Amino acid sequence: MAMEFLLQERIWFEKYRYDDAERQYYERLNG
Amino acid sequence: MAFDGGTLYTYPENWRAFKALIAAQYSGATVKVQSTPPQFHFGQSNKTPEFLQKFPLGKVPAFEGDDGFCVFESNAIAHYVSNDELRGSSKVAAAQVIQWMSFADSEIVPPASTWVFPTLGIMQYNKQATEHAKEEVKKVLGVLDLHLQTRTFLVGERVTLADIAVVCSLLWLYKQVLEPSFRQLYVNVNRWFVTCVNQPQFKAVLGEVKLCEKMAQFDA
Amino acid sequence: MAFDGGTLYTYPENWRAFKALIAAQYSGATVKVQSTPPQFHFGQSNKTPEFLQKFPLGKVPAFEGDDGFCVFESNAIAHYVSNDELRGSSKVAAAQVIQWMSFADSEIVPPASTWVFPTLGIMQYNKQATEHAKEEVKKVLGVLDLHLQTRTFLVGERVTLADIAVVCSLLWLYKQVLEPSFRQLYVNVNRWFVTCVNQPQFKAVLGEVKLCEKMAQFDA
Repeated sequence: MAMEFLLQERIWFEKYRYDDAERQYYERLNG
Repeated sequence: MAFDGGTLYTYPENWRAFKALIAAQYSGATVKVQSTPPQFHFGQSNKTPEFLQKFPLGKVPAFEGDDGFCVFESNAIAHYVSNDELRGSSKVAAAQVIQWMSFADSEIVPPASTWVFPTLGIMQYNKQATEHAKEEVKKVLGVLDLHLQTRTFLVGERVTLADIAVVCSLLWLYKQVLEPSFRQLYVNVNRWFVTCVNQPQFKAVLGEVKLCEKMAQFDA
Repeated sequence: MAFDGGTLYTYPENWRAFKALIAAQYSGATVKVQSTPPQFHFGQSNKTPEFLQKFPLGKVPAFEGDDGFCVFESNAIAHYVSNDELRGSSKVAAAQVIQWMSFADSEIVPPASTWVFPTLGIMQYNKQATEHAKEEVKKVLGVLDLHLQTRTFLVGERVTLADIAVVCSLLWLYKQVLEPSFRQLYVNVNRWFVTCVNQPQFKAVLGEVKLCEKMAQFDA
């Protein structure tokens, strides 16, 4: 039962994709 | 007004709620848990106008002090029911406690959930995402292992909220997927994790924490 | 050891670094910024063994005190360079400051990034994700608007780290996509946001913050 509740958690599963994209963007910007 | 205690609303076995409960074991704060019907029915009670008036996001864990003070977000609740020792008794220690609490939320929780949820059968398995999450978990454990090479606990010489927050964010990993062959590399983290969960204040909340023997695969 | 100042490593225009810089404007801490070559070249300097020895994640912002104390995670840095007023001078206020800092990271940053990144060309546009993010942002602004109905600032009567953290997490939204027709509903949030960014301590770091006039679409 507790497992089902875990699904209600707000987890940013895609965070790594956003982190990587942001890092690459600013690395490019800073040449 | 001196803080004496309050009520923690959550669903059962919520690792985010464990943070405040373990902190209260150290600080002596009286925290009553409401997590099962009839007192609290997750999915219904947290959607009532009365609850939303106190906790507008309707999220748990949520804490209501006996004095009526309401606070949400698990780190804020754990911080509130702690004592100065747990929060970090110096400016440097307090900053390090917040550093590791943020680290747990931003670096551990996302990959840990991506890896573990499919093994609990509550989320679709995605091979690429799981493999990526495993690499991120290795990186996180590597950072912790290096830090714990020369330390017993994450901040200073005693247990703080940093240890409590990071242990709670690692619980599912250690119970579900960090089998001996995977975790053997991170000897300092393993030692630190077992030391923490065997502290009476952790055990009072978590009970016996059995480390994973066989990496759980996704539960089709 | 009394804290006197230190160096903040980041790339230019990093909203996460702004939190510590605005906090330092209030606390009087001397924070030297290294964000451009030759002092600091994001993408190279943060990958050197020397940097990784101090900051094992290799992430920015990263702070190194003049006394050698190193701290990463933007909330921890901002907390460290703050004063007690900003951190919350009572237990209740300190918990509320952490509540709103966590709220910014867990409730604002994910949908804000999802909506704004494609308009900056940082990420691919995904219609469904963007529409969902817009609904999440509306919910977040609604919670803030309700809270700010009867308050000038998020915690107590003065600016705290809560305002600084939430303002910084909303910056891209207000500059890039919250056009007047979208934000008109959230009068209390607009008033609060404009009040904050017009404080001299915010302006010293952010300069003039121009609110979005036309919602930016994704930058194909």
